Amino acid sequence: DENTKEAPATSPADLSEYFKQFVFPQNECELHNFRLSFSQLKWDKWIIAPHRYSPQYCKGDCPRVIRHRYGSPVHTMVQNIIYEKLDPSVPKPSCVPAEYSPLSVLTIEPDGSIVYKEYEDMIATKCTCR
Amino acid sequence: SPRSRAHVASEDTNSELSPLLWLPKGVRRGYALLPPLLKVLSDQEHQVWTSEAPRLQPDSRALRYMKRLYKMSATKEGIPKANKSHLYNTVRLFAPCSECKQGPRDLMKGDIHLVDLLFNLDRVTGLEHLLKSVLLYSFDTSVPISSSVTCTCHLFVKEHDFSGQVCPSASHAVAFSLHFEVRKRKWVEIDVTSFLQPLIATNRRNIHMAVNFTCLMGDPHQSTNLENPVNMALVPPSLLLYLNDTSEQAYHRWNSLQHRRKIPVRPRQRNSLLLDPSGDKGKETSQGKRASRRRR
Repeated sequence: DENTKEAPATSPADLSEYFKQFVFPQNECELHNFRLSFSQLKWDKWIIAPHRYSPQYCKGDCPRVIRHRYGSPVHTMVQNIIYEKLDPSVPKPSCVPAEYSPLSVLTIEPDGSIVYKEYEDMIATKCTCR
Repeated sequence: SPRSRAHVASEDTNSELSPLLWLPKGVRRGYALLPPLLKVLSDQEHQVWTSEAPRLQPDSRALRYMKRLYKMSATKEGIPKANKSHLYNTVRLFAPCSECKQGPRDLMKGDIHLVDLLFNLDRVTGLEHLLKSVLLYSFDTSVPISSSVTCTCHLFVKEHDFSGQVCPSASHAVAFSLHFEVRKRKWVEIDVTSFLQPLIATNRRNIHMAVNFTCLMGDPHQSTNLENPVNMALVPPSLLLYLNDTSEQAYHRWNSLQHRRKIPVRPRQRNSLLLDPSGDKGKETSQGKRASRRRR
């Protein structure tokens, strides 16, 4: 109710001000590319393949009113309300990976044997706010 | 022994790392990626890691074979291919780690190529379940091209009897015979799954076997007489294990496929359990043909 008191009932310009608080942030939460080569970590002696690995990462602001756009659960909105109205020490929802894809890795074991293994959740493919 | 060393190392690592980075209890150090990830995350360990003892280097042929398997199983970006024909999410290739000299008692009548092999399977973890095991021979191509060769392989598994003998004696044996065109193959895979299954199922860390592998020119099916033996410069075979790792870190193909598929899963006849590393495309069985025709 408080908010509605603020909402200007008459001039459209004020309306746009009012709705601006619901606009999504400029640098909103999204997936960012990141590519590394195992030689940077000096692991290329024992990781034979792949030569490069793109784990990606999530970065950006989460809007106050979050719903299906990020596939966020309702709890995310509740957390925002807790942060704004009840206890600012509770962190705002964060921009984090929501889905991953696996990665196949070919490595040399310490005893000289060779192993091909498929690892779960090694490449972020989608982000969410929660 | 290597095993106790690995065990001690994992304890050491845990005590030096901050408790936050300790490996969960019961998780064995065998997960190739986890320990280095944990070590890099705790900076003070970084130097220790780079100065660690060098790893034993595998045979270049084995490396070539596994790189080829990698290309067949994963995309350029390193993502496992979504073809549904293979269940494994782990493949391990072991080179034999020692050969015993044959005593007179051991030689079978007429055997000239008996090779004694010992494979150490310490790296296989308790959560890696065997799907298929293959003896992998690599051929040098000094055999005349476009010749047809027939090989027979006698395999003896050895048990240690406690008579104080350095090399164990043969216990039970099996014989395989296979025929192939040398022109096409650099590798020969001999499926020994049923033969080794009981040993590997009992978590045996060392597999000791003797292999007699002889090849003759010609093709018995085309009534050509099998001629003089082919002098194949054979490197002792490696042991290839196709495994299904049920640990959390491993990719479980079926889970993600089921997750993606909206329509309920209909049981379908799968005509081959595994991707054939040698590149042969699976032959669709008549049953498969009928099923696809019916679907069409």
